[in-house]
Amino acid sequence: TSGKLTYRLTDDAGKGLANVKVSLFD
Amino acid sequence: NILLETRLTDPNGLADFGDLNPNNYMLVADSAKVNNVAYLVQEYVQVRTGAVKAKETKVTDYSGTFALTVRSYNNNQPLKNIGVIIIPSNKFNYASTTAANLKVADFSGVTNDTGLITFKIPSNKQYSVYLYNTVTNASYNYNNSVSVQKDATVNYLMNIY
Repeated sequence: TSGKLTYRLTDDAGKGLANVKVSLFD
Repeated sequence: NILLETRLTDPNGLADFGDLNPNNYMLVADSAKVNNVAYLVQEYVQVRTGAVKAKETKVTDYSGTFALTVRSYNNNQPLKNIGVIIIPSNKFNYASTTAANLKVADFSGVTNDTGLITFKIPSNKQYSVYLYNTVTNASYNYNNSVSVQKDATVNYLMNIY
């Protein structure tokens, strides 16, 4: 009954930003 | 809101939260930097049963516009070529020199012929604005509490002698 979540952060050129802390809140 | 978990993005910028119960969640990233400027990203996502939500966000979308006009106290005329430094408030010290403020600035520039300078700055981030003489580097004035909402414009006026 679950779903999946991925989250990607990019700069203006679409390059991924590494080592960024992402917090998930209910 | 209750913190459920934290992840670090991988070299491709991806954080995989795996399996989650269907719900609306809030994602917060408070240390994402572009061009050495930190942005505050906060958004909601919905996770549905049996589905993969692949959310992708350009960090600099979390910006607003700060439009500053500098005028003279004496005659209210716009002042051109005034140095303007935009500093994260937690890095600003009113006693610092102009050179020291430039080192910790997120943005800087000079006013145009109409006394105006416009910056695209991170939203929901507290800034100090410091004005200085570009010839002598002497401080004119500062303001300690400026912020803009995402996609919004703040028109701001500062006067100097």
